[in-house]
Amino acid sequence: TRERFRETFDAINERFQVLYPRLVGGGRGFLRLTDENDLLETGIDLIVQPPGKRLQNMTLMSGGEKAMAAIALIFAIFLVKPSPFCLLDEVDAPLDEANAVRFNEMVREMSGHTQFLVITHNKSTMEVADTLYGVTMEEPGVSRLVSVRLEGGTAPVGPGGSEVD
Amino acid sequence: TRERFRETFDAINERFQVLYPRLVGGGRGFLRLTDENDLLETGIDLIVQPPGKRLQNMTLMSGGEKAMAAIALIFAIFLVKPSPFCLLDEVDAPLDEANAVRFNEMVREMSGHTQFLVITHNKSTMEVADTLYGVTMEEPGVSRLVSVRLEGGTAPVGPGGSEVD
Amino acid sequence: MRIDRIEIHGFKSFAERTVFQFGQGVSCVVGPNGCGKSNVIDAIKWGLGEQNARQLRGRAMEDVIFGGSESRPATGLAEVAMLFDNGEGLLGGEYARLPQVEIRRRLFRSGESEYLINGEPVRLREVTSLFLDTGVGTRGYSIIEQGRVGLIVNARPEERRFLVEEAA
Amino acid sequence: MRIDRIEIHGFKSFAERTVFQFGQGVSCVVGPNGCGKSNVIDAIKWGLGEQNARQLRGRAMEDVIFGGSESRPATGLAEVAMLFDNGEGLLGGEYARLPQVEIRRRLFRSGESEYLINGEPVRLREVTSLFLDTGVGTRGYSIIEQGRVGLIVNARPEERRFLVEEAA
Ligand SMILES: Nc1ncnc2c1ncn2[C@@H]1O[C@H](COP(=O)(O)OP(=O)(O)OP(=O)(O)O)[C@@H](O)[C@H]1O
Ligand SMILES: Nc1ncnc2c1ncn2[C@@H]1O[C@H](COP(=O)(O)OP(=O)(O)OP(=O)(O)O)[C@@H](O)[C@H]1O
Ligand SMILES: [Mg+2]
Ligand SMILES: [Mg+2]
Repeated sequence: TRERFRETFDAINERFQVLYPRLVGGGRGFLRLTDENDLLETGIDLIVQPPGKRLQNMTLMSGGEKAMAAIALIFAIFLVKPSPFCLLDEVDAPLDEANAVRFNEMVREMSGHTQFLVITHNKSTMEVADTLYGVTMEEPGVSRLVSVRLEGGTAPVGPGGSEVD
Repeated sequence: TRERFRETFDAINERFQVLYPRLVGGGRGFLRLTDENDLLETGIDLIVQPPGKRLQNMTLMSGGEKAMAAIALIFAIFLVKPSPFCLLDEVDAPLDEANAVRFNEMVREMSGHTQFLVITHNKSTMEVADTLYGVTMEEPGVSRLVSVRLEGGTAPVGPGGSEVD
Repeated sequence: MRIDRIEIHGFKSFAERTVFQFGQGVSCVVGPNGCGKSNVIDAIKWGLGEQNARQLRGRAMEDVIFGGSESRPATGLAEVAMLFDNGEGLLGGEYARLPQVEIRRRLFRSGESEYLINGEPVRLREVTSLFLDTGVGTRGYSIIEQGRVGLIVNARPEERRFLVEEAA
Repeated sequence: MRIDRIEIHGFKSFAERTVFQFGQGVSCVVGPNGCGKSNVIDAIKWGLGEQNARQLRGRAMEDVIFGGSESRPATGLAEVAMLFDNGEGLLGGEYARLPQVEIRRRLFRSGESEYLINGEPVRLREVTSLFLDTGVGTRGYSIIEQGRVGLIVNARPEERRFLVEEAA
């Protein structure tokens, strides 16, 4: 319904305008309907201004800048329609160190209310984890859980993935 | 023309069958026409078998495995239709350390005949470079070349990008 | 409502029964390309009742059963179990008073399918209705698959409206 | 035939005249997100004569002229020059005997466009014909843009035929 779309759009837009600057360390961003008069068909534009740069449409932006805007949008929608857990598969792949650090800080903040499971190749993301699960394929084609590192130590894992004392 | 498509396809397929195992450290891969009888409309399937795993279609494979297959295909086409230079923008983004190392070895090998310009965030890729160009935006929105590291040393760069003695 | 534990057996590359025990805070899964990390995400989606094989990178649902490797034959069964902490009673209905609820799903190569809640055979709809109003599900923004950020980045304005519609 | 040198001025984020001097071996460009690395690739494509703004992430060709920042006004001109080593005589025609050939492209905000080879004003077609039979060009597999690997990965079999057609 038009009502519900408008309400949801406004709620997401509100969150996005707070999250985007926090995620990229400044600047501003907002969503804009391509057609205010046709709520059933309108598209949605993403307009952002990275810190110190000029306001622009997404197209000219860099790979990492686009990813940060998309992540801010995903988190904005997630906070409007929360779930007890959030699974992220390599969303930090295009991010440089500064952006990855801010991304991880936001995940830490949100982890107070949400259970996060994050898949990553990024060293700085691994560092903010409370528990680290290492998966390998020593035998090709067969996955195994080989280590669980809890804050402060690594617990070797026996067959079947259960911790070994 | 059908002739030319067939010849080019076969040449690329031949290269791909050599490049793929070299790139992923084993296994095998090949291209297959979806319709042998209709060379004007046929699609092309990519069938690969990572080392120790089973032969399978691309869909179930991992992000990094798919990227490696695509890179092998790109290099196969490049070698069939070579150019004096090759510009790669963050193609190593989804690769883990082992795959990145093999990718960089292949770039090094090909660099005998081809001038490579590689954009990357990956530390191991930076290590195989003969010359490293650092770009920054100290002044937001304005790019500058700030350092050129040649094998064995870093040359600071003055305004305008010219080397400073 | 947290996931306390996930058990994966015969699902995709997890030929051996593998248990992920979750604690407090942020969990991170790491490992080389192709080792099975995204398969863990697929296992969770599948365990929650995902019916579309393409959402699991497969072409038919049978694709999720371990298909063998160079040195090992295929298995005949895929199984995923998830144990939920239900301290807040968010998982309602007859389970509202239970401190933990376990859902388990099996798929046999014959095509036969089983769903169990706390060991009791149930229908798929009972699994999905268990999660009604909890925000848990296979759609929405609680599961961001590998490459999804790229899709959102490249979406045209008309495609992006879908993101809002799903949340509405 | 190597690129010896690239000069970028007023093109995208390169508000200041910037020179990349290339040596032997593999060159690597590094820096934080959004600092201008992919813009260097766009500059090379544009210098070679790219006519489609969308191939440069723009919507109109005017988008490649430095558009200003919070602290600096837009410029009125974008310019890219590339100096090629022509030791093998691959760049033919009247330039075949020259050890180096420089191509330069300018775009004014008025819409006026200039192409120069070794300082001589020429038409676009003379720039493109310079590279005929050298393998150099904006299409093909010598330039792999950010995200292109992902597109190839996700291409359907019918779309992939295009890869072979381009090379044929
Ligand atoms: N039914 C199946 N039987 C056996 N192996 C399977 C099955 N389905 C998928 N696989 C294998 O699982 C592997 C993919 O695993 P996954 O996508 O989890 O990797 P990943 O750890 O996420 O890697 P990346 O870091 O590259 O994303 C592939 O090698 C694929 O062949
Ligand atoms: N005409 C223009 N005027 C000013 N700035 C521009 C112009 N065109 C593009 N830019 C800016 O250039 C930046 C993008 O640069 P580029 O794509 O080269 O980044 P990058 O170094 O490749 O980053 P990443 O590592 O994230 O891919 C954007 O911030 C964009 O706003
Ligand atoms: Mg993965
Ligand atoms: Mg880039």
